[in-house]
Amino acid sequence: ALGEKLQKTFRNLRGRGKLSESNISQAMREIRLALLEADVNFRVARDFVATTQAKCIGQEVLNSITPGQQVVKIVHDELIALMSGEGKDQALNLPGGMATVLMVGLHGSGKTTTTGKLAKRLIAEGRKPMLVACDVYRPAAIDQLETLGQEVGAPVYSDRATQDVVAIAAAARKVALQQECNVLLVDTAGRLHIDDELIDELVRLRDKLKPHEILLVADAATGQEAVSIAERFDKALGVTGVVLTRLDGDARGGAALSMRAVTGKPIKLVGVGEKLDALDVFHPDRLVSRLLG
Amino acid sequence: LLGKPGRLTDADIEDLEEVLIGADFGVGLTFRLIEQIRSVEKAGSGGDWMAAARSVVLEELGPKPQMPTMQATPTVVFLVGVNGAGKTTTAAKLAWRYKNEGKAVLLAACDTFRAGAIEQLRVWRERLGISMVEGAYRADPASVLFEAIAKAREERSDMLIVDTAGRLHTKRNLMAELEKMVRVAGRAVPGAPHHTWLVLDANTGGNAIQQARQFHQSLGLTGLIVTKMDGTSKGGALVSIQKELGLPVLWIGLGEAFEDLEAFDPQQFAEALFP
Ligand SMILES: Nc1nc2c(ncn2[C@@H]2O[C@H](COP(=O)(O)OP(=O)(O)OP(=O)(O)O)[C@@H](O)[C@H]2O)c(=O)[nH]1
Ligand SMILES: Nc1nc2c(ncn2[C@@H]2O[C@H](COP(=O)(O)OP(=O)(O)OP(=O)(O)O)[C@@H](O)[C@H]2O)c(=O)[nH]1
Ligand SMILES: [Mg+2]
Ligand SMILES: [Mg+2]
Repeated sequence: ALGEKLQKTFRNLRGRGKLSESNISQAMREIRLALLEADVNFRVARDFVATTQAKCIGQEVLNSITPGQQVVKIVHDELIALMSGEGKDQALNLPGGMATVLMVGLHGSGKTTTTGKLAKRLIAEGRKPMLVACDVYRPAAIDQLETLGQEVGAPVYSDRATQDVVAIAAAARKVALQQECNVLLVDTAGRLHIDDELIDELVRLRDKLKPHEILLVADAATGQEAVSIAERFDKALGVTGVVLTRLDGDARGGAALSMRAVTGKPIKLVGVGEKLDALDVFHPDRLVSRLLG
Repeated sequence: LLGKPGRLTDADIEDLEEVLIGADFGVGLTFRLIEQIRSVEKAGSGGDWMAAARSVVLEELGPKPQMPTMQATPTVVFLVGVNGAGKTTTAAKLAWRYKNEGKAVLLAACDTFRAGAIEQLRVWRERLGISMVEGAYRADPASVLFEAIAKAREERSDMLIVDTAGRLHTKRNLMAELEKMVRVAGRAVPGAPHHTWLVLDANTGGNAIQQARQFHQSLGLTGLIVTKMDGTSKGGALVSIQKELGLPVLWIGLGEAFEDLEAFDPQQFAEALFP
């Protein structure tokens, strides 16, 4: 793990003096490599290390811990600070009345399943969600969402006769109001961040719905492109948060750091399994221990 | 970044690192390849280092793999992989390709777990106009497989394509379920499954190698399919997997329609990285 690697690099530094650029350069290299091995994006890792280095330089070498431990603590604290959202931003902001959530992301990232999970959670919290089937492309996407709706006990709005997702969403809202639902959970089709036409579809959907939350659903195992993916969705739509899925696997989760660093948006929720109860609040400290291995 | 002729500078090395790491090659392989690129470039006649990089990656990948043989009747193909990788869509693409080559293809809907999974493959099989064997929702996938093999025999299918449920390689019980399906296939048809292909999402980082290791250890994979190569991810993890496990990359997925499946071409892969 990173801690042991850093112990080695500081073997020559005694318990006195200051952390300087020269005596920590090898440590910074180890940190950058550790982050890259955890799938943190190349530039994000480089920038993070530069910031961390600046925090380290000039610090007195404490007597109570080794310099290696001291640097690890600084890295750890920097990562926690980066991954922690600011206060109320960390949770879902769903005001009373009709709250709307738009789920977006790449193909197969877990949007439909997360929509079902979120419905289950909201019902347990006493809200009345309606699921909206705005994936009009994927074979049996509507069937999938309808099955999930039945499983959690939430109504599903769908219209197999049209491919106009904006019209579907508008109609869904009307029906939701009539049925006294108070949350609209809108599932959308997977799409490439470089597909301008489909990104534009999301922009039109957003403009119609004016959602309170636009959640980028992303696989925890995403590699280096996490940056360009998050940036594109965020610039086009104004993402309000990220849902990291399949965190029940053994992916290190560097993509989370990359997405947070580049968009400034918080990780709000994590998917930790295939069942509909497998949705957790994001814990920055758990992700950081996972990253530092 | 583009082809500066002559010796590699520190800035070039940084650029190379960014390209290779950025393509999800992973840290270890990146550093090893950069060393090789340096020596190729030193030995070269001062051509641009892009060409050296291309040749090193091609060396690493080896020649374009042989097309898989479909000799047995039925030839049984398993598609396995983690959740959302593209197995079901790839099953449809493969069925389309082989049907167009004149093969009698049968589909087995062995994802009996996920919501809408059977319905999804039903839509594809209707578009294809081929038969499919499905079981009840939440039936034992091994029993659906058994029925599918029986049907393949009865219909004299050339090929049986088995779609399985997505599963994380870390879930022991789910991997055991697949291991059981391999045994069931082997007892029903000698040598089956003849092909066990891991479907990998090109957007996956280092975890792809872990996925491949575990699936290979459990099942004995015979090849890889890398999907979503129409996105911006380069799928560099496939190089490490091929190197470490000796598994050929057979197909790449380039979209969501039938025809969006191509045989893997190492030359194109290397050129996409270093144009
Ligand atoms: N293990 C695990 N599997 C998950 C999780 N979230 C979703 N999945 C699985 O991932 C696969 C893809 O999930 P979907 O919800 O269909 O993904 P999607 O983003 O809606 O896919 P598209 O609509 O095709 O873009 C399914 O097999 C889900 O069961 C999770 O947190 N953990
Ligand atoms: N752009 C693109 N999308 C793809 C490709 N292959 C699959 N997809 C999409 O990825 C999503 C998931 O595909 P599926 O075939 O359902 O994946 P799966 O592995 O069967 O998923 P599970 O059964 O839930 O584990 C769908 O939206 C597909 O259309 C590809 O090569 N390119
Ligand atoms: Mg979906
Ligand atoms: Mg599937």
